[in-house]
Amino acid sequence: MRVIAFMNQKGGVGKTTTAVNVGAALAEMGARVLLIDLDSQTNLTTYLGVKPDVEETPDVFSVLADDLTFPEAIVEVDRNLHVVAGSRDLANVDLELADRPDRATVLRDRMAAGPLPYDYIVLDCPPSLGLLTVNALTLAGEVVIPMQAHFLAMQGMVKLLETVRAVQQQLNPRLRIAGVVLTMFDGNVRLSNEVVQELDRFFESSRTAQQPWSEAKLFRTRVRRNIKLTESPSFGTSVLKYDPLSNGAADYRALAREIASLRHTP
Amino acid sequence: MRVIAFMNQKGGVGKTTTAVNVGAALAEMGARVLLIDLDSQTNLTTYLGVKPDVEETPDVFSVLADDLTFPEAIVEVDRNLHVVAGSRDLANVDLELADRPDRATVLRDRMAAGPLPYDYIVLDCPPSLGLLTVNALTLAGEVVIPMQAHFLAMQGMVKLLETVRAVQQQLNPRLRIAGVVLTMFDGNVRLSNEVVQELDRFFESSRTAQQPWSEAKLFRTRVRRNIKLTESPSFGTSVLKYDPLSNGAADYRALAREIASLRHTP
Ligand SMILES: Nc1ncnc2c1ncn2[C@@H]1O[C@H](COP(=O)(O)OP(=O)(O)OP(=O)(O)O)[C@@H](O)[C@H]1O
Ligand SMILES: Nc1ncnc2c1ncn2[C@@H]1O[C@H](COP(=O)(O)OP(=O)(O)OP(=O)(O)O)[C@@H](O)[C@H]1O
Ligand SMILES: [Mg+2]
Ligand SMILES: [Mg+2]
Repeated sequence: MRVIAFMNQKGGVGKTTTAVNVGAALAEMGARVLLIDLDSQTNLTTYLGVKPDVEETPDVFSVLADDLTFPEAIVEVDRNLHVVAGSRDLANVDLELADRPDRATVLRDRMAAGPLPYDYIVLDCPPSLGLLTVNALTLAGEVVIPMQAHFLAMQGMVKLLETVRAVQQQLNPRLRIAGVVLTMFDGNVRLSNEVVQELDRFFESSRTAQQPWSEAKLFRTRVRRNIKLTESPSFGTSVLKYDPLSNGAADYRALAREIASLRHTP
Repeated sequence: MRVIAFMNQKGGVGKTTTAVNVGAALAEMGARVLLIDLDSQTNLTTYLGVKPDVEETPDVFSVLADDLTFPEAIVEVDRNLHVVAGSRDLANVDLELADRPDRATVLRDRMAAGPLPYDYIVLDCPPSLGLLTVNALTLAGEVVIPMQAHFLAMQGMVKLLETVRAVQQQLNPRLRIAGVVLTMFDGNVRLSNEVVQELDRFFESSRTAQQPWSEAKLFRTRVRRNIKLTESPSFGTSVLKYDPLSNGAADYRALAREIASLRHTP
């Protein structure tokens, strides 16, 4: 089973859009996929047509802070595609768990209580490096970083890498960065190609270092800007079902194939 | 003096880009403007060419948590345009201030220590509804909400309005929502015009209610998607100086005029 966290503290870079559509593409390929929404905005939950913050929808906060088990929190949204919903309570996790010694590993501990029959677990993180993202990194084996090819987006890379390294060293030695995927990409823009070169140089230069990103790369697939990706959430379904022939569907199928073919330590 | 908070917990909607360029446009019009970076990503600080997290740059965290005064934290970046830098420590504010009874008003209390000679104070908020955003709302008289005309972006409106109302009722009775500004706007997209109608309907229907958004509106200015806005941060200056004739510069000058002409209670 592979556990992949889609994280980046920079807001609006396409974490949720990538987690949903990569998850859906892996499920389409026949893999059993569980998506977990760790963001109090509950965008992943809504994206897939599940109603957050209502009585009938179990959520991950109840698993972390109360006695709900993971199997009780799972909702099926499509063949091979299951979801654990987020909730607005997640915004209080940093304060709720502040005094607990296991605050950084509670997600992993609750998951360990009963192994789940999935090939992939996909974690959508909030735009921050707080306790929920740390919990995602403690559970995950791999990190995928959605990023826009913009100057402001590159600024946050150092802090992101430091956070991943700190979790790897203190909490989760198997944690690795699989790579960066450029989203809303426009190849005609000079700045975009400068960012590509800078990222390629950075990953090449880290090959010899013993860091969680030594095997990381820039994914060959660039996800192009595509209006269908902004529309599909309003239909409660991935872009693969909303518009199977769109650029968005093609790019996320290609990215899922790249991720599926990565060599990984189980 | 007017204090305006640019906030929206949805990530990547253009909070920083709007705060910087509206601030710069107001300064260009002759107003004395202070920008405060309340985001641990320090994007506003970097956008204006100030180096965050170094010895020689004072920052707002030191004002909030230590003994630095506001006047000591101010850096001049242009005629009429001053900045108080952010820092990575801001990420720990929720935990650092958790036990303090004044944790929601510490920004306002520190500001009250010495009146500052500005016509506008502009606050850039992080993508969350945590303690820093609450502090911004406690100090501010007005809120401007940058928003993309996307389905996922609209989802968060209810929580955003609830947070503003809670702060108005418990901490800051003068707080008002000035309006929503649509960013990265593309008028050719059907979804965009549906969002415009929905927001117009919502604000019209709230006219009679006694809510902090009863006088709010959708700003007439829509900020168009413009590549110059993604490039100007890498030159450490607002788009007004980087490319004065661009759509980005034109839209932000128009928005600043709209904001300047709003009737407001001092
Ligand atoms: N390739 C794309 N083309 C066009 N629009 C996109 C694309 N990817 C994402 N979007 C849109 O951009 C916005 C931001 O994407 P998304 O919400 O997935 O980012 P995020 O990183 O999860 O944001 P947050 O930081 O708030 O969690 C959304 O409105 C989404 O519909
Ligand atoms: N009108 C625009 N046209 C094109 N690009 C834009 C526009 N406004 C903002 N951007 C780009 O979109 C990205 C997000 O903008 P920005 O960082 O200002 O959003 P934010 O809401 O402050 O993000 P965060 O939630 O991370 O604080 C940036 O890379 C910025 O350069
Ligand atoms: Mg998201
Ligand atoms: Mg910002």
